[in-house]
Amino acid sequence: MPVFHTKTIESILEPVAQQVSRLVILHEEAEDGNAMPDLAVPVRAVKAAVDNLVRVGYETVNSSDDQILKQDMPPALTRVEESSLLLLDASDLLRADPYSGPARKKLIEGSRGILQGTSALLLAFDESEVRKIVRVCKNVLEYLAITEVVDRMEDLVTFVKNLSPVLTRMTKNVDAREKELTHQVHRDMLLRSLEQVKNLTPVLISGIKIFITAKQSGQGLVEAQNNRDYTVRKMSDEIHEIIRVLQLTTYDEEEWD
Amino acid sequence: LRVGWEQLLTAVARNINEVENQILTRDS
Repeated sequence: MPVFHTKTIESILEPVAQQVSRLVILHEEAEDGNAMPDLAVPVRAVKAAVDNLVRVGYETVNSSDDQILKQDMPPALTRVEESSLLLLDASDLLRADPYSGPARKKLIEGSRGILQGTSALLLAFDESEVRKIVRVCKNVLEYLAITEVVDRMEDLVTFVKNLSPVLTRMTKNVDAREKELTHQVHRDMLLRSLEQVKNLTPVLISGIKIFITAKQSGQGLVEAQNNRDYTVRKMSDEIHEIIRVLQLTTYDEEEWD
Repeated sequence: LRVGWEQLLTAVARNINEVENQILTRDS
């Protein structure tokens, strides 16, 4: 049984995936079986849905600035489109001969192809969503990298003012993503790292404050700087871990066990 | 088997519509 890594993809694909598998088995068992019904009406419905999807898909490809999405979507759309033509062929063949073997084969291939094509489309979209979240995470990393130039209280105020919205956005996005994942181990990893980042944020602010004070007084500067840098490193490590886990889509068998 | 194919194709059409909705939602 296929395993889908997000709840949305699972909810859309799993019912159809199950039916396709079931029908493939039935088809194989009933190779010389009964006459097939006229499937013109449901096949036309599929074709109409595919035509809409292909139109929307290409509009998205044309308007997107995500180069990888632009590259991944067209083959998936072609797969869906070609598969719907197989269904049309099958429907025509069945009308002429309700016992047609090639028609059954085309039905199976067409249904399977649509499932694979829509699956590839959803995955391409999902990966594009992940890239958006990763960009937000990298934005936070960029802010953390400039911590060392914050050496006056006015700079700290600006730093906090700029960092806060990016951090909030990252937290919101990663939180939402965590809820979407079907793999509990990955969810837990994201939550743990996110919690760390949340806990370390006030530590970082106070670390910078102590560093600024130490710089002004000339006392304990090295220690203050080390503490600040340590917190920055810890936060950066956790964000790198978030980025790594966000990009995981395959499952480690041992983790599943 | 008869009912199976009609059901499947109906499910496939619904599935395609859902994929389209996903794309439209995420694209907005």
